[in-house]
Formats: sequence, structure tokens, C-alpha cells
Amino acid sequence: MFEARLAQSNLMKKILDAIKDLITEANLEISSGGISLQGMDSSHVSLVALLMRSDGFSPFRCDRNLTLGVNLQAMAKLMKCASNDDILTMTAEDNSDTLNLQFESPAQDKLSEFEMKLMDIDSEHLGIPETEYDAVIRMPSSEFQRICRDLGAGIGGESVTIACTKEGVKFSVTGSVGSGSITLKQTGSVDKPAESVVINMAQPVTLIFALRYLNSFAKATPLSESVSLSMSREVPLVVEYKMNDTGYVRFYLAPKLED
Amino acid sequence: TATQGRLDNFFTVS
Repeated sequence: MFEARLAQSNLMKKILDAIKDLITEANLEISSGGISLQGMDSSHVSLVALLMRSDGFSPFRCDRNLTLGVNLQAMAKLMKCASNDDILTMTAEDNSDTLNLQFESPAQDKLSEFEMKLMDIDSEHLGIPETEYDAVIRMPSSEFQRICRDLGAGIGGESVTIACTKEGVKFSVTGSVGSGSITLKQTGSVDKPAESVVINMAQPVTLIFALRYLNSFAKATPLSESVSLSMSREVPLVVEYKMNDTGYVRFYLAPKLED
Repeated sequence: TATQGRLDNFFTVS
């Protein structure tokens, strides 16, 4: 038996909206530690890793590990039937082929119950090695979203070069109408951590990425006020949105390599 | 020009 009760349906809506365009179906892995998910996009260029720790739910019950194959787009549609502040309860029997979703209004005067069919999904689990990154940049998530959008829509760029030095982080593109760059400098004061740009750097690093994936990752912006970019030479970028202390959505993106 | 890398080249299937 699996049961997980989440105080606000809104969180699950935001998570699904953040990942459903990149991966349309995935296995939710349920264990005593919580709910996790890993999936690559069909071109094997990017990967989503989700963790919702059990302590983010109250209660959380998992008698045995379960793998729930879910169509994320269908689940996102179903979650739209919940109001943002509805209490979400997910339940599944062991060996069940359905996931039950229950939405309860805060005043407890409305209860919606849905049964979602599960599917068998063959998915490879990728082992992601522990990496000491050359540079870790933390910035406001809205700023990252804005930069990706402006460089894509404004210049029509396909590839973005991200260069990180002690002075700042520079995003450059060359596109159909010309070229452009946006540089963020490290902020002096850290009175408001969520609004700060902080660069932790062991050595300067420059990498090239497909901009459209970064724009897709930015759909996770509502999940967190800040985002971190972890970069090392010739290894995948990690874009992480932390959900308070109860979990994260991480996106991995393979770099473009100079011929 | 730059070639798009794939994650399979960086991560191992477990």
C-alpha cells in the first residue's frame, strides 16, 4: 500500500508542468524515502531527475517499493481538476494498475476522486557519477528564465555559450538576426539570497548548449526562487531547482562539443 | 560548428 498526502496540489501541478514536455511518460519510483523519477528525452540529450522526499508529505506510507508507470501529460491534465490549495492524496495498492488521486478542498466541502491507469514503461536507469564541478552559479530563477527567453526570441539563437569566470557569467548567442550576450555579475551583498547571483568557481569554464533545452528547463521556474547551474569542462550541465528542503527537480543537459 | 553530445556518452546504464 502506498499513500502520500500533499498539503497543496499546486506543487504537483508545477512539477508536472516543468517536466511533461521533456518526457511524456516515466516511472514514479516509490520507496520509504519518497517519490523519485528519472527520464531522458527521446533524443537522449537531456535528463530529468525528480525527488520528493517522504518528509514533504504528511502522512507518507510505503509498505513496499513500487514502480508506477505514468503518462505525465495525462497526469498533468488530471491535476488541473484540482484547485491550487486542494489537499492532494495519492494512493495505490501493491500490484495495482491504477493510481488514485484525491483532491480535497481546504474547507473539506468538496472531494474529487480520480483513478488513473498506469502503464508498463521500459526505462533505463542512468547512473550519474558524483562530480566536483568547476563552477556552480546560483541566480534568481526568473533571471535565468528571462535570459534564455531573450536570447532565444530576441536573437533567434540556437546555441548558447555559457562562460563562467570569477567576474561573472556570460551567456552569448549567434542567431539569424545577429549576435548578443548577457552578462551577470556576482552580487556584492547577499542580504536576499533568492535575489543574489553567487558564483562558486574552482576554475573558469566555457560550454555550449542547445538553447531550446534551457528554455524547456525554465518551465520549472515556479518551483523555486533560485536556480543553480553546475558546469565542468565537457560534462553535462546540471540545472537544479530546489523545492524548499523537501526535494528537487534537476535537469541534465549534454554539451555541444566543438568539432 | 559544434556537435550535440548525448547523455549516453557521459552516464552509465545501471
